[in-house]
Amino acid sequence: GSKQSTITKFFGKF
Amino acid sequence: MLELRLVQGSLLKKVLEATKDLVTDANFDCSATGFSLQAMDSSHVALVALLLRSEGFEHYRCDRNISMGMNLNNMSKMLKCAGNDDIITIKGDDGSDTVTFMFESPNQDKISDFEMKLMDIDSEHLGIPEAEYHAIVKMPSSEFQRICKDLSSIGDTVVISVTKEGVKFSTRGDIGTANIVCRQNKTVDKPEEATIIEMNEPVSLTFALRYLNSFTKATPLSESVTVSLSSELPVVVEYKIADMGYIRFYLAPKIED
Repeated sequence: GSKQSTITKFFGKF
Repeated sequence: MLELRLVQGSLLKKVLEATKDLVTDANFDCSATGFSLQAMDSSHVALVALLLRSEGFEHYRCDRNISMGMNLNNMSKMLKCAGNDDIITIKGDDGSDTVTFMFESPNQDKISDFEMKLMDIDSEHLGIPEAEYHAIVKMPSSEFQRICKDLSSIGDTVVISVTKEGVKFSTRGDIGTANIVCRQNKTVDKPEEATIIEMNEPVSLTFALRYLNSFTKATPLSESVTVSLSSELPVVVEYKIADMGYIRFYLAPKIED
């Protein structure tokens, strides 16, 4: 199965 | 003091229609560059980034950088009261907890102002790195909307694959499977009708159709859409806003366990 990733996994906090 | 006069007020109405279902509350940032917004949906799966450059406004006064927290549903309610041909002016005062939207009819015979309460929003601003994308597909926005809508009646997720053959959108569900292949097509009457595929290397990613369908609410903003894909990066779905900027949607991929 596949799992939904999140934006914060890719883009760091500013 | 903030005063932004947008002759093509319908653009702001369309921006709200494109974002209000994805994001509930957001900070609009105003600086010398322009009027912008960056916000994630509540589950942090999608991110919207909007830029309306200052040059695109007929009058743009922003004395100092200001961030205004707004409930997008409430903002949409107010902007729906503006006519499609109305000029919209956004006004704000330093330290004020309200923003005013002024609507002027094209022949100046009706002028309305709506004052909306602002809210304090603790939002995290994310740094979006410049990325080299494996493939960039430009296609008519109506076509992309149609594909996302059609596939969501079959399945919940779409696999977007770009190869030398073109871009393939695939889904599967309880009733069966579907594959739609779009090939590059530059031989069209108008440039916005073209499908252009730039591929550095083949790429294939899986996304939730629910979000892509939500992004296509921006279709009225632009005749064409650009979909940028890179393995294991969020896809970027960009609608250019004529002469002003863009609205970009980022969607995190589904990843194999």
